[in-house]
Amino acid sequence: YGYTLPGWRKHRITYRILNYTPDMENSDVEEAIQKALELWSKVAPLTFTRISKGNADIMVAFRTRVHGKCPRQFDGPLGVLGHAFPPGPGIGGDTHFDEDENWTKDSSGFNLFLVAAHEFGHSLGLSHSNDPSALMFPNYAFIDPSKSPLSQDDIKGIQAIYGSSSKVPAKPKRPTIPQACDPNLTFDAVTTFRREVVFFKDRHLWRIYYEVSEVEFELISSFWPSLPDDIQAAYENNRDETLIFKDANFWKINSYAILPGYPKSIYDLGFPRHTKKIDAALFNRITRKTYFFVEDKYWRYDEINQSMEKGYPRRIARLFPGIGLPVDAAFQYKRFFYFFSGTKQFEFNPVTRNITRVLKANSWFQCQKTLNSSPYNSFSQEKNSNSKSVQVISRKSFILLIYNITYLLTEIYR
Amino acid sequence: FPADPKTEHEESRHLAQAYLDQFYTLETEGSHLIQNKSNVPLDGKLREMQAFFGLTVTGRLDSNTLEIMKQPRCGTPDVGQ
Repeated sequence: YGYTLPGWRKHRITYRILNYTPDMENSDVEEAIQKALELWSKVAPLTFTRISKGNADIMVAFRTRVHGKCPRQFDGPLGVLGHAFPPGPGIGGDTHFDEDENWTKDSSGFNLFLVAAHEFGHSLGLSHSNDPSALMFPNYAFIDPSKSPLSQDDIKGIQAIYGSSSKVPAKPKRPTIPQACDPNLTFDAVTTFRREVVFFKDRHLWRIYYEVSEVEFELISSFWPSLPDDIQAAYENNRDETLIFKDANFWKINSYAILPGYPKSIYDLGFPRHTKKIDAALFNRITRKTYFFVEDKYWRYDEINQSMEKGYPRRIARLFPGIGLPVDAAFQYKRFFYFFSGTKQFEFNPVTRNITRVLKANSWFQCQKTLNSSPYNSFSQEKNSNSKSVQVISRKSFILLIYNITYLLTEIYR
Repeated sequence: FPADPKTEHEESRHLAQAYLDQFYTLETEGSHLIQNKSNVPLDGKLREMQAFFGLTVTGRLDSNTLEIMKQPRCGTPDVGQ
């Protein structure tokens, strides 16, 4: 690029359109001129104000056969398309378009926006660039006007004169990466996934394996590229399918494949039209019923009949007293339900219908502070103790069986 | 009827001269003798123009150079005054 210093000694520059071309609607001319100036004001600390009377810094005009004596004559159709003077008083900054050309707002003739953007580069102090990809290259080439025609060379050039604009968007913020051991960590959704538990957060997920003391952290898109970020609810049913919810849509996943025909509408499941999103979902493996949590209410869905049960929604506090609201996420692990609300997690015994523990939401990860109270670790401890005595296992299994039968009978009765 | 090569060449030379005059401030006044004898200003400006456009710098009016000169373009000279 090339430029002439000092450019304009001010940052507020006026322009005036002296006349219009008959080739285009006046409003299209005005739009092309305005957009051409905006192109530069986006990358340099410049503002352009249109005036309709008096002497503006940049006087814009369509002319024929002008500049005759100077070595820059407008030469009829084709050839020279436009000309602009560098910054300065009088004719300085003035911009002329050859009226003998066919001016258009598309590519059928010479695109006024592109030529104006080039000429205004001169009006601001840039000279021609010998980079063929630059807007300031002297020869006309049509570029899709929906894309910015400014090259890095053009931007460097204008910023060499005026500095960079505070309006230039800073480098896009790097998306925040959630930290597993952040005490303020909350979850979007949690579900079992075969022999794992998956915790969703923004664009990411953590997965923990039942038998392995490892926490994996991944992008959701690494597993399911077509799933959206910021999902809101998820659960795994008894048919090896995982359902993922966001707003009024849900996707069905089998292993790493999203089943064809999804997303579908949550209204297909039987939700009323005023329900716009699901906060959390929990599948009870014993009763084969799925609970859907929406604000302070829940629905119950029969996975065997594939239908929403009648008599719902009901108040969450009625069946799950004491759990925090709203429910961000929920899932079943062994005989307990785990509800997540903000940074808290409620371990709930569905048989006795009471909260057995209140934990940090991230207690499933091996964070040192929560290590001892982690149900994940209680699982490990349980696993380690298994080798001690067969009798212990039998007794535990028997108790678990009694619990399950009792719970099943209670649920059927209810 | 094939075009007269002599005329074509002459047209190209005029085009180049006008182009360089317009965009490379080809100075002819006061240097007619030199120009007539060796074409030095024309050759020099041609080289300048070819270098600017990334063409092979030959100093001769070859087809690539002529092609660029015939393209629609900005009226502002490529070199500062």
